[in-house]
Amino acid sequence: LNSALKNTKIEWKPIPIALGVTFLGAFQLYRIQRREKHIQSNEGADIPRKRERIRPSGPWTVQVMSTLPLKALSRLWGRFNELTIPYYLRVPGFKLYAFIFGVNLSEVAEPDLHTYPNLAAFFYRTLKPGVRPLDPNPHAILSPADGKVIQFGHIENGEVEQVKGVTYSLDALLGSERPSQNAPIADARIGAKHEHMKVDHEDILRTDQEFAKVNGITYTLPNLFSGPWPKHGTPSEMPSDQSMPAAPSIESEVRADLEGSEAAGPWWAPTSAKTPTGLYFCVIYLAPGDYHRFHSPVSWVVESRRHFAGELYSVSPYLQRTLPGLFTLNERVVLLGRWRWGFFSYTPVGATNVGSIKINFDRELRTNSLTTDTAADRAAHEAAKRGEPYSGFAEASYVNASRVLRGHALGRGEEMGGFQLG
Amino acid sequence: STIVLVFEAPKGRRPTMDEGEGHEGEPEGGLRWTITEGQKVKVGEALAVV
Repeated sequence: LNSALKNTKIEWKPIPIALGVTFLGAFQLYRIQRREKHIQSNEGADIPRKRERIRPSGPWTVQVMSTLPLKALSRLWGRFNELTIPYYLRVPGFKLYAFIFGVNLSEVAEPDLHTYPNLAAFFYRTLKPGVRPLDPNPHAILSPADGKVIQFGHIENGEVEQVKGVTYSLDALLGSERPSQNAPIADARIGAKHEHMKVDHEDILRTDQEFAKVNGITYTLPNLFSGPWPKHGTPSEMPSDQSMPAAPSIESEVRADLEGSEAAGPWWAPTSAKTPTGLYFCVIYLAPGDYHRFHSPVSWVVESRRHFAGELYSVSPYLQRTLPGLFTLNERVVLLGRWRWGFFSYTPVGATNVGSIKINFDRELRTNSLTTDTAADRAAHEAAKRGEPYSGFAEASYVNASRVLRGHALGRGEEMGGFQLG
Repeated sequence: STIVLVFEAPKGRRPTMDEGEGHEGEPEGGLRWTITEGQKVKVGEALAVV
């Protein structure tokens, strides 16, 4: 044995990619069959059924991809990118990455690239102040992220056109039910600033227009909802004294609009009866080299979020063309709320390389996590106990963030969160 | 990664015969997109104007 070990020549050869994919596919097929058997054996028992994986239709590339354990691969990718890079390899490594993916290093907030210990930190970089000026027009809807406009337009009959004529329904993207009044309250605090806001909410009812004073800055309802004010004119026309009960009237207006529309049509249908409105959509794709934090396009109030723990297919333009309903398959966080014209939703959709979606004002949210499935199972079990069907997402409300606004207020251009590797 | 925005906004209004000098023109008011498909955008640039 000794001589065999010493004298045998070892030759390392790479496993062909096709063989590796076949092996992974076969292994995944085995896992699926085993799971199906397990589910069948548990049928009729009290245990709620787990989320079933949706098999997408599409060309063979999509079929092969659907057999891969994409979430596990994504987590592995994340762990790999959190490994510390040796100090002297960081600058050449990040420069190579920047060259390949077109990163503008002059915009990066930290000029010394040595300070980024790994690719994950570099990927989630911040930018220098002032390099992304906001459009001066207060009526503009701003781009939430650096990226490419894939599609935009008007929604007809509740269907969003994905790309090249492929459509999917808003019910599938956002969920088919109205946000629940009984949804658990999310921990929406992000730091001292919002702790102060929370405390100062007690003053809202007394000071009418002002709703918070944070570090000497007074936040008012007009500067939260910039633009035409539904009842009292434009913000500049708002009287500066504190005699006008602005907050209660706006709240009651929004609430009356919402209540009036509950009976008719889908829950996401236009709510305002005063102005003829329609639903619009816009899809922005972020390439690997782009700045991966996202911002608020308008001033709005996030009332709740829905976490769909789906798959993590790539969202490249190629797959968006070939995989119908891609956005409704992938893991995503649907933020639901309202702005001055009514309904507003903001949905970051994860992908294989960037499965972790971070929302700055939601400390409880965990995406692409091993515990996500457990949370989904728990939600399914609780729904079964209440005798309700499981909707496929975990929901939480931000209603505690502000008692008057009934949600978390976001300013125009404010950073909301980002996509992280893995 | 991708971001999908779905939102409500005022619809454009077509001028009536009286207002539009005898013919119906393009919708006015409402939401007007300022982008094109495939365009690269940066944070803070206008996508549309209401």
